[in-house]
Amino acid sequence: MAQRSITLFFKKT
Amino acid sequence: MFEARLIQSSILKKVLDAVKDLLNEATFECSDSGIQVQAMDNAHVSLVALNLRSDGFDKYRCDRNLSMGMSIATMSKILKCAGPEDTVTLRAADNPDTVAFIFESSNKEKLAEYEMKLINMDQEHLGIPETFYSCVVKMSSHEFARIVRDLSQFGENITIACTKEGVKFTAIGDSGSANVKLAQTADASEENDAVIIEMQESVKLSFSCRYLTCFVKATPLCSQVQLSISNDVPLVCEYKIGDIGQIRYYLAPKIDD
Repeated sequence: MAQRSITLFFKKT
Repeated sequence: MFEARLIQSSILKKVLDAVKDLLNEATFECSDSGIQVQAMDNAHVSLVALNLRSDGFDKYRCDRNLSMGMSIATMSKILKCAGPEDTVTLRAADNPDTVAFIFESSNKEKLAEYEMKLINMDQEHLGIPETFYSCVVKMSSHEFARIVRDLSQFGENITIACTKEGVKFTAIGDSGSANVKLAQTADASEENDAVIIEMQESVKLSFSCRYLTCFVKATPLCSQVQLSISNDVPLVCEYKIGDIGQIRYYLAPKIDD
């Protein structure tokens, strides 16, 4: 299984 | 001037134990409302959001907002020097290069002061959207830690499947597989051990054992843990910190190759 990055879900502010 | 005092240093010791395996450094944002930390692990797979409210401190003063970059390893070393019954005070000037940790024994006969250099950090801040979760599971934090520990022996990932019947944790590896099912508690009189599931829609998602193992280091903070899960969004693993705040861990899911 591939690990997704948290930055895909939460955008920079 | 910034000054925050806790009668029992043990809370802060436990908070550091709960983040030190995930974070090398973090920015502590101090304001009138309290102390907030938001930091990702090095691999940007998980995010830690810590909130300590000012009204939970025994004494709290923050004349102007401060962002203090701290080495978690150094802070952890310093807090190991405090006795569990010691009072801890964090103190910094308005434009600080350093922060001081002052430990005072309960009989006031020992006073220790540790000064830590602050780090200049250019840290990304992420906006965490308001999310409505399909399943929210409240359960014993010790039971959750045990399941993570037990299943980690069998695979790299734990799949969490939640239906109205209960929640099922599964790990599959080369040597075999393991699963633990928890039914929702019928009689929730044993509040801390109860399994309470609020479900709108069944979910099934896989997460890395390595990160879950880091999250359960927060177990000494609270007897209950809350897991919020929706398909295709990060898991939220939340531990309350007494009456002072909470720590939330966000973990990006794994997907099939």
